[in-house]
Amino acid sequence: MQLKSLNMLGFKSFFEKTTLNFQGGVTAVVGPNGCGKSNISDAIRWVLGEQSAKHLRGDKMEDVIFNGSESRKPLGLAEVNLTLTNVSGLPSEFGQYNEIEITRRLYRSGESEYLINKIPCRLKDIRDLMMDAGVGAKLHAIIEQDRVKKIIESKPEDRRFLFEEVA
Amino acid sequence: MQLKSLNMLGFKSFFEKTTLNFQGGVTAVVGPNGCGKSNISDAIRWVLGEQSAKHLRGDKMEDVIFNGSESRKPLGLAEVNLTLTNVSGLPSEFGQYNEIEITRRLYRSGESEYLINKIPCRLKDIRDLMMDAGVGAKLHAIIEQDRVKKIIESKPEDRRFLFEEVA
Amino acid sequence: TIELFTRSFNDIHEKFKEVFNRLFEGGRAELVLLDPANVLESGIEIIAQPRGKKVQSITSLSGGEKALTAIALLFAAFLVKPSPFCMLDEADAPLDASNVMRFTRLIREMSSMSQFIVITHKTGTMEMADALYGITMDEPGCSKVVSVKLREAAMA
Amino acid sequence: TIELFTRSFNDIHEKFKEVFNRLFEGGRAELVLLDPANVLESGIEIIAQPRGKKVQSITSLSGGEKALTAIALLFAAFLVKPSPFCMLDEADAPLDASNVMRFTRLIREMSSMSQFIVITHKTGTMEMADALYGITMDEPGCSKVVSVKLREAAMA
Ligand SMILES: Nc1ncnc2c1ncn2[C@@H]1O[C@H](COP(=O)(O)OP(=O)(O)OP(=O)(O)O)[C@@H](O)[C@H]1O
Ligand SMILES: Nc1ncnc2c1ncn2[C@@H]1O[C@H](COP(=O)(O)OP(=O)(O)OP(=O)(O)O)[C@@H](O)[C@H]1O
Ligand SMILES: [Mg+2]
Ligand SMILES: [Mg+2]
Repeated sequence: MQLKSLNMLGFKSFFEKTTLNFQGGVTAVVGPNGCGKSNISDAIRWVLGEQSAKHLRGDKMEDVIFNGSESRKPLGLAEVNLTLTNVSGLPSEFGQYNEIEITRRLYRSGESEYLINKIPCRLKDIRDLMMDAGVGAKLHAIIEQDRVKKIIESKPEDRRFLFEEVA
Repeated sequence: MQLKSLNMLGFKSFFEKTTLNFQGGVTAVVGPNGCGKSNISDAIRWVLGEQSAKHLRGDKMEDVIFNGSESRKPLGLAEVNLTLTNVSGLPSEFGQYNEIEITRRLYRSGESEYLINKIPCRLKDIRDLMMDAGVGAKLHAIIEQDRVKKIIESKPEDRRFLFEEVA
Repeated sequence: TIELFTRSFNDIHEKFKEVFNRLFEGGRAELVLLDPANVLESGIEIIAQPRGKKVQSITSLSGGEKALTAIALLFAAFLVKPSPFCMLDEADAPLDASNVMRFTRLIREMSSMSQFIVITHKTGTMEMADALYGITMDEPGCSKVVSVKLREAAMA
Repeated sequence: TIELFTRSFNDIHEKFKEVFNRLFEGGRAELVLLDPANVLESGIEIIAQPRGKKVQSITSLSGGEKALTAIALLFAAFLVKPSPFCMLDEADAPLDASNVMRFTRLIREMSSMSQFIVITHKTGTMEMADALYGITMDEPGCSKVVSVKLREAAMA
C-alpha cells in the first residue's frame, strides 16, 4: 500500500480545498511556525479514524472544523480524503480496486460520515481496512510533535504499546 | 551583581578543572549532542543550592560526581565555584568584598560542604546571599532544556510560581 | 499579601501583552485569573491570539507558537523583577529562523540589564552573542571547553 | 499469547541494538523486561550507553541522546513490523547537524520499504527528501500549499 494523495477542505487551518500528492520515498513538509504543518499530520490521523479530540490538540471534535480567521468566517464542515494505491492483501470486496479513497466528514451539527470509494461505511470498516493493509489500529506510524522524547521519559509500563502493536 | 566565572571539577562530565569566564551581555554555549552543555546549567543550579537530584537529571545527589568514562576512573569529589562581582545590596559582612566566591563540594561518602569566599558556611547562608542579590530562592532565572513549552502545557494552578516569585 | 500578588499579577499581565505583541509582531495576549475571588489559590489561564487568527485554546497553538508564548510570559516576569542573570537551555529549539531573530533581538535588549547565558544549536542565536564557548567531548565521556570567540574577535 | 509477545520483544530487542549502534556509531543498548515472570504486564527498561561513556540511567542522557535513543527504538519496532507509511513531526528537532545526517541516512534506507513523510525545520532533512512541500500562511489564519520541488528538479 502507498499513500497517493491527501485532500483537505475546512480541516483546521486548511479552509480551501488543498491537495498534497505523495511519491514513493521521502516527502518533506516545511514552513514557518504556525503555518499548518502539524495540521496535515492531524488530518491523516483523523481520516484514519482517530476518535480522541485531545490527540488532535483540540477540546472537542468540532475543533477540527475551520474556525475562521481575521478575514474569513468559520465553515460548517471539515472533509479529508486520503487516496491509497497498490493496496494488496485486502479482503475480496476491495480487491478489484487499484485505488481506495477513504473519506471522513464532520458537520458542525456533530454529524459525521465515513466513506470508502464514495460509498458510506462505518468507522469499523475503515479500521478493518487499515489493519489488513498493515497500518495498526493505534496509528503508531504517525509520530506527533514532541512525542519522540516522551517515549524515553515515560514509565516502563507505558512503553509496552510498541511491543504489543508488533505482536 | 554579575557572574564573573564558573569553575567545575569532577562535576558530571567535567572531570578535569574547567573554567568559564563570563562577560556582561550575552554568552552563547554551543557544541554537539551529549557534549556537556546542559551539565553547565546544572552546575550553576547546584552551586546555588539545588537540593533535588531529580531536578539535576539524576536519581541521587551522588550522580553529579564524575562517574568515569571508557578511559577514566570515577572521581570521589565534585566541586563547583561560582565567582560573582559587583554584588551590591548585601548585608554588612559581605559588603566590603568586591567579589564573592560561592563553593559547593560533594564527596562520594555523601558529605557536602558549602563555602563563601573559602569560609565554610551553611546552605542557608548561600540562599540568603542570593535572595539579597536578587536571584530568587527557586532559581527561576535558570530555564532547563524542554522547560519552556511545559509552562504552556501545565495546569492553570501550576503557573502561579512565576507570579509568586515576583510578588 | 493579596495586594502583593495582585500587583505583581497586573504588572506581569501588562508586560506580557507588550512582549507578546513584539515577539509575534502583532496579535493579542491576556492573562486571566480563573477564580478572582480567591486570588491566592486561583489558577492562571493564558490567552494567546497570533496575528490574524481567531482566539482558540492554547492547546491548539503550534509547537513554535507555544514556545514563543511561554518565552513572552517568562520575559514579562523577568522585566517586572529582573534577575541579575538568566540562563536559557535551548529555549529557541522549536523556533523557525524568523522567530529566532525576534527572540534574539529581545534578548539583546534585555542584556543591557542582565547577563544572559544561552545554550543553543541555532546559528541566529550564536551570531547575536557577545562571547561564544564551544564544548567538546573529543575524549568520549569527558567534557572540555574549547575556543572562546569574543565579540571583537567575531567582528574581525 | 505470551509466545507472541516474547517473540516480538526479542525481535525488537535485536533490531534496537543494531539501530542504536548505527545511529550512535558505536555504544551499546539493551531492553530489559523488569518482571520476566509476568511478561504480559511487565514494564520495559531501556539501557543506553553512548560510545565511550559509562552506563547511567537514561534520565541522565542529554536531550539529543534521548531523542536519538527513542528514534532507535521506534525504528526497531518499525523494521520488525514495517508499516506502509510513517509520518514524523519534527523528530529531528533536538539533534545537532551530524546526528541529523545519521537520522536521514537511516530514513533514506528505510524509504525503499515504506513511504516517509517528515515535517522538519532542518536543512539536512530537507536536502535528503525526494519531494518538498512548502506550507504558508500568507493570508493569516489560512494555510496554503506552495511550491513542490521534486528530486529531479532539486538535481537540476
Ligand atoms: N479549527 C481550526 N480553524 C482554524 N485554524 C486552526 C484550527 N485548528 C488549529 N488552527 C490553527 O493552526 C495553527 C497551528 O498549526 P500547526 O500546529 O500545524 O503549525 P506548524 O506548522 O506545525 O508549526 P510549528 O513549526 O510551530 O510546529 C494554529 O495557529 C491554530 O490557530
Ligand atoms: N556524573 C556523571 N559522570 C560522567 N558523565 C556524566 C555524569 N552525569 C551526566 N553525564 C554525561 O553527560 C552527558 C550529558 O550531557 P548534557 O546533557 O550536558 O549534553 P548537552 O550538551 O546538553 O547535549 P544536547 O545538545 O543533546 O542537549 C551524558 O551523556 C551523560 O552520560
Ligand atoms: Mg508543528
Ligand atoms: Mg542539553
